[in-house]
Amino acid sequence: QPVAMNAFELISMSKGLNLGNLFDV
Amino acid sequence: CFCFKSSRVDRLGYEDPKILASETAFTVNEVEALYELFKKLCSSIIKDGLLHKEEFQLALFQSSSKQNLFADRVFDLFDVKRNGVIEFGEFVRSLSIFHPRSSEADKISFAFRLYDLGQTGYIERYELKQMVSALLNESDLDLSDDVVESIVEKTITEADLNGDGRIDQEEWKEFVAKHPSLIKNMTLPYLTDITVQFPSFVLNTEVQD
Repeated sequence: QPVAMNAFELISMSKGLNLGNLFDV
Repeated sequence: CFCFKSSRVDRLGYEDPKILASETAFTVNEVEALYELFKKLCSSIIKDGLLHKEEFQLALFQSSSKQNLFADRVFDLFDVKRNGVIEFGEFVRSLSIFHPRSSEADKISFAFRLYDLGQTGYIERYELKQMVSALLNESDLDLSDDVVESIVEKTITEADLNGDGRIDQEEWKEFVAKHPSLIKNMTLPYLTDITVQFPSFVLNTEVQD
């Protein structure tokens, strides 16, 4: 539940922080 | 052999893998494999041997025009020289922080710099709200402003140990210690496997790890 998360837990879900995608070339 | 080496060194931003390996968590062969990845990433649009923001966004989102606050922050931190592009050395040194062998302290510090949007040495309340709003904009989550305010307030209250209304580096370390999942995305297990994923590095390698 997003409401139960702290702000940083929500932020860390951003696709912009998922650098694993850099390797899908 | 001389001509081969010379042509590699002349490439913009290229640095000796042995030096990069000595300064990072990577082995020489891993740095060479990263160069294979880097060449692919930085030849997707502009083809000048440097990683431009559009190419970085294209790799992350399969779109070169997608605006994302966090991708911008990551790009800016990788771009240590602040010249608008990521050179190979910058790419390797920054990615090294994400290596499973790198220290937790480095990961925590990098995450703090990422979230310290104004680079003031503090994560301010308005920055936290700005980041939560940015996350909601890129996701399907729909939370009212009151709920966002409440999440931000609760987080600041828990993290701000000295009561000055913002989060400093020490408070951030304490907060991560209580919530270790916050730096999970600072470790890319993939990096230990990079030579398997980009085996063509063996065609250019100068050493065998």
